[in-house]
Amino acid sequence: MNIFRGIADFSHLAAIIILLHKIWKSRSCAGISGKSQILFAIVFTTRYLDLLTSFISLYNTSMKVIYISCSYATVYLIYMKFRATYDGNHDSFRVEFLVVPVGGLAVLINHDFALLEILWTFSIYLESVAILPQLFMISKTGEAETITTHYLFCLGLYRALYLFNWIWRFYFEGFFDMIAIVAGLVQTVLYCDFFYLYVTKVLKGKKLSLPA
Amino acid sequence: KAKLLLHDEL
Repeated sequence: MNIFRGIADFSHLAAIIILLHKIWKSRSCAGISGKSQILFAIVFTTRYLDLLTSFISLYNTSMKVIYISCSYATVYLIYMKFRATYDGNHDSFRVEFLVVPVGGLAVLINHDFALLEILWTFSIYLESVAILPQLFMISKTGEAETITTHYLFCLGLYRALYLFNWIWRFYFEGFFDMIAIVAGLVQTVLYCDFFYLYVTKVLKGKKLSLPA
Repeated sequence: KAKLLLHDEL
């Protein structure tokens, strides 16, 4: 573990909690893409199947359980409890255009042609594009609630910090995982436009609205 | 290459 990964995991956990809390407190999922949340639930489910096969540390196991349970709770709130507030018209990204190519790529490019490893690879590739329905929805509605922008900032920051974690681990441990690094780069690049708007608008107290 | 890959990151 290193400082970058520590802060990154904290930022990721914060994002997940911020979103769950926002939906629960406001009893509304307006402006939230249910499709992205379903993709994240799939990402965690396919990535953390090793909960059943290997134990790394109490931290590792507990964080995985927290991520999985919070993501399913979020999906439940969006599609069941507060489904009346779900804005399906603006959450119209065709996720099959993400899942199918990502699935194919995971079968073609992976570290080991074993089921758990292919699922892990699928999860890594899927996570890099899972936020697209949410970003697409914001571009369609033309705005985002401030709490949603904080959620997105923490979510984007987490994988950006993982990039530094991988630099650290390469330098100090000689460890690197090309699949995770390339996917992490793609994932972080997809947030760049949002990061710019977040820093130039939200941090100045303005509301995030498009076109800028 | 039946590498048993242990992914230690979240």
